[in-house]
Amino acid sequence: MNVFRLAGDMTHLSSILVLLLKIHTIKSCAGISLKTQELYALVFITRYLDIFDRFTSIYNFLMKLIFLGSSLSIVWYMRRHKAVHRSYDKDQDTFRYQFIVLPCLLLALVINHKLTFKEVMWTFSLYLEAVAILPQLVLLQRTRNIDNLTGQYVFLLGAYRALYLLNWVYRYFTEPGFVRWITWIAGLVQTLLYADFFYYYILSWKNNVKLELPA
Amino acid sequence: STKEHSHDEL
Repeated sequence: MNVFRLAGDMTHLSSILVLLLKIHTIKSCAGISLKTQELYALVFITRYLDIFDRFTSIYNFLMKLIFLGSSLSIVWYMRRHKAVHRSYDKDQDTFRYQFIVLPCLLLALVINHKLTFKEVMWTFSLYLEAVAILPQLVLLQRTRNIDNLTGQYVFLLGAYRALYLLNWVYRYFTEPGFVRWITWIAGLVQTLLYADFFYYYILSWKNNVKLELPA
Repeated sequence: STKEHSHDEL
């Protein structure tokens, strides 16, 4: 564990807490893409299949439970909770995510470390996580006024993976033989997808104006 | 093939 990875995990956790805070307190998910939330739940389920048979540390175990629990409860809130579901804009959240899921699955079958079910699922979860934000970014472009919590949520989500990139650089130089091409490339693609959001987010923060993404 | 990867990261 290094400071970049811990900061990354804490940033990731806080992004989820910001979203849960928004949904639970103001009972609204306006501007949030249910498609992206469902993709994240799938990412965690396929990533943590080994939660019970490969024990790394208490920290690892607890964080996996938190990520699984929070992502599933967010999907539940947006689908089942009357008030929250009413605030969900399904006419705008129209990204057909089969165009994301299937290619990631095929790619995971072709490019992986080992052709076993768990390893392919783990690789699939990496590819899926890299592009899972797309429905949310598309929805942000369609959402006229993006509220602060939604902007903070997406920003923290992008920042966590950027911190993981620093973690991989650190581990590459401190741990001989630490090479994770699949993880690195997926993580780089994921972070690059946030590039223009970061640009407009920081601009809106600097000029103290409402965040707006050009359509 | 590469050695068994320990998925030690989240």
